[in-house]
Amino acid sequence: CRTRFEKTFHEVRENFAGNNGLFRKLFGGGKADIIMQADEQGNVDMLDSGIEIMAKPPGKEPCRLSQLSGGEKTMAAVAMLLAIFKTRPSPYAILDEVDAALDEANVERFCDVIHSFLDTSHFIVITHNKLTMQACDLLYGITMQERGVSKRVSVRLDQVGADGRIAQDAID
Amino acid sequence: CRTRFEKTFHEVRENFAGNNGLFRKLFGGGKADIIMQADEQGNVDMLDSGIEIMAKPPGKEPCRLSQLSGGEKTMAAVAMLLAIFKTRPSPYAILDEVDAALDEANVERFCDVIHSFLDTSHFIVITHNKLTMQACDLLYGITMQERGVSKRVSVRLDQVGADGRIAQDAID
Amino acid sequence: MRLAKLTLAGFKSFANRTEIPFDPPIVGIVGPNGCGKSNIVDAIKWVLGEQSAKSLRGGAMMDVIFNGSATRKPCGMASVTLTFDNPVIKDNGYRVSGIGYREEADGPESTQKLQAEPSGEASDAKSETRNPIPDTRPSRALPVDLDTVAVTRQLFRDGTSEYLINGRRVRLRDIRELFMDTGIGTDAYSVIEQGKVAQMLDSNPEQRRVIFEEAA
Amino acid sequence: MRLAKLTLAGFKSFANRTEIPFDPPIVGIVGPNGCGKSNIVDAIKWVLGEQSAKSLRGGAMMDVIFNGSATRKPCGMASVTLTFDNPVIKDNGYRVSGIGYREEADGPESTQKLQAEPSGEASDAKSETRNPIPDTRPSRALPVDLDTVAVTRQLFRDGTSEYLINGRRVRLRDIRELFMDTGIGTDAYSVIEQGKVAQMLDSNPEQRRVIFEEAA
Ligand SMILES: Nc1ncnc2c1ncn2[C@@H]1O[C@H](COP(=O)(O)OP(=O)(O)OP(=O)(O)O)[C@@H](O)[C@H]1O
Ligand SMILES: Nc1ncnc2c1ncn2[C@@H]1O[C@H](COP(=O)(O)OP(=O)(O)OP(=O)(O)O)[C@@H](O)[C@H]1O
Ligand SMILES: [Mg+2]
Ligand SMILES: [Mg+2]
Repeated sequence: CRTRFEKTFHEVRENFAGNNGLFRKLFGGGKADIIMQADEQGNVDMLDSGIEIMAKPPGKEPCRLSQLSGGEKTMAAVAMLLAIFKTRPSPYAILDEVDAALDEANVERFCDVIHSFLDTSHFIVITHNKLTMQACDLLYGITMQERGVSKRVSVRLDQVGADGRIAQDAID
Repeated sequence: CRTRFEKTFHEVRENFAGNNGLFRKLFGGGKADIIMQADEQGNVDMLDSGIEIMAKPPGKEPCRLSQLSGGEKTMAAVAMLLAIFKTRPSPYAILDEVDAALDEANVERFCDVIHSFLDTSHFIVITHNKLTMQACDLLYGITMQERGVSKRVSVRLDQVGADGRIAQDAID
Repeated sequence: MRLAKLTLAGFKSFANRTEIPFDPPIVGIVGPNGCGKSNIVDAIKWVLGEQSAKSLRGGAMMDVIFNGSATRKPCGMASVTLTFDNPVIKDNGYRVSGIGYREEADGPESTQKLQAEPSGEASDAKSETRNPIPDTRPSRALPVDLDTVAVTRQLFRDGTSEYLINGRRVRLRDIRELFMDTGIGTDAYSVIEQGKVAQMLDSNPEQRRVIFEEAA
Repeated sequence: MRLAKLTLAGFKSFANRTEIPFDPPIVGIVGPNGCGKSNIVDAIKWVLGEQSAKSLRGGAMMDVIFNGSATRKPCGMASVTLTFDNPVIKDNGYRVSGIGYREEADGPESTQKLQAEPSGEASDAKSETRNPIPDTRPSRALPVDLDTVAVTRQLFRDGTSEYLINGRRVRLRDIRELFMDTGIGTDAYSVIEQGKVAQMLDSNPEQRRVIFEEAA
């Protein structure tokens, strides 16, 4: 059990914080690390210690996760999720409005990185963001034409209004 | 103390759930209510009972707050905040990316409602949403031209790129 | 192994039977606030065995059954089916320690039948399962020797609930065993719910360990 | 009474002295991720007396001082000033029970001086404050007889921290008393932090009470 955890930990760490890791890909630079917290005596116990994450966005000083901005925290969390994914692929991933706090530069990097995972996993992405919609192979619109009752329709990008509303011709 | 709380409670309830209340304004219809939770014997103690909120978006069945969608919950929370504001005005309100989960139809209603509060309070609104930016009287851009160091510039709407980036001419 | 489609009927705001195919690698779901997008995520968590009503944003498990609208009466039951493609893996030497090796016990029997079904007379093989049979089945990601595997969960207004694999009743344990070691069903890292992105890292160092442990 | 402007220096990512005027009724703040928008919200909470480093997204209070960048050294102190317009209220009969009525005690004395300052010889009035003076000042929203009130908080690397009102050192208590009953300073409903909108209502019924109590 210990060796299995240790092996996973080091793999995820490499996938997250390595030079070609997901943190640097999503932030377009910078550095990160995942550290096992030592106890008072400085000992680290693989099976018991807590896990601390340090992040250094490009051009900034290293800081704790809590000091990152809302968008930076989202990018760091997505980088961590995908680093775990790389270590233990799962057939699908569901992301529900993960891009809500991101500006467009980060949305573009987010979409690029997702594309590099498509050979092992399927992604289901719920979004209000036009750029993310463009990165999808297929779009489903969910409408409540009959109030309170959801219906699925297939939509093309040009049928999704700026306000997320589905154009009438897609519904019919 | 009891009468003061009771008075505030009823005022906020009216401002939130009344026919011209903020819930109906933000949802464009529907119904809501704020209820004091009764204990097992059915007694309500103004100074001690918890507060339950029921919401009924237009065309749907009434439900608990936790069953609302992300966007609906945001609108209900903003309605509650502004209902309290109406009862006890404060000179300023700061809203940090409150519109992140909203579709454009809700952003428009959100901006309309904020405008009806301007005679008693100042609003400081942090946003990535173009529609919300349009509703502001003045826009400040925060940039990190020098990495890691924030600088304030004044911007016009046309100088804010789709990605939240501030145009170069605004920075100089 | 791929996620093929999701079918919902009477689940939350999906009163009508609705099919959502997931053929291409990235599928986007769009629509205005409150239209039912996150209910799809809840449906996938529910069919894979989610036990907490709170984590499905409800008060009680009954809250997943369509409870009516201005123009419709409530439904009597909620039903969700998740279908996976489970093709033969070109001989990569990867053997799944499938259900075929399990000793005969109550419950998995129905799953056992799943294996034997395709070749008909295997149902007499019951006595044989006492001695683990050499696994001659072609290897697949899910330990079921079929090209598609459909997992179903149903809940009735009277409180009875059922799990089914390809139409046969099974128990929750069988669903969990079906997906063991495939990364499916554990929420820790394959589902990011709305508004919970930053929370994954906001938690304290002990909770972060859990994410790593799930992955190990 | 209106929020007039915010001045930051050495506070989080605002290494340089930065002024942000709030003249019009709705001011929007825009910019890419990580540029410093939410740091402005933290600055306003901090200057009004926020005591929890965690609620300012830091580990220790020292984390609010600019800690350097690729091209700059860390700052030695963080300073934030919030300036309010405090015009005379056209006689609407609304009297603020200002500091003028308070019995002489330690601390508020410096605030007391604030009142007396503008008319020069009033500093001899110290003996008079034993008997509450009839409040002849024109009424204003903040109990300070000045058109603008500037509240400042500073923190030095060596740990010393100061509060100032219009340049005079005061204690946190004086700041709290200055804003009593004006709705300023209580976070419960005048600041919605990033990502915390839905949390306001997600909390349990007991916590919701607190929001109402703050307002009462
Ligand atoms: N059992 C149920 N029966 C009928 N409707 C339900 C049921 N449970 C939830 N709903 C409805 O589903 C809606 C929420 O849907 P959902 O959370 O999927 O919206 P969404 O599309 O994700 O919206 P957003 O973009 O705001 O996140 C609510 O309005 C709620 O009334
Ligand atoms: N003491 C400090 N010294 C220098 N920089 C700091 C300090 N504290 C925080 N920061 C920096 O401020 C940045 C966060 O800023 P902030 O949270 O205001 O961003 P934001 O504009 O709100 O972004 P978003 O749109 O993603 O929410 C972090 O990148 C962090 O490195
Ligand atoms: Mg949603
Ligand atoms: Mg922010």
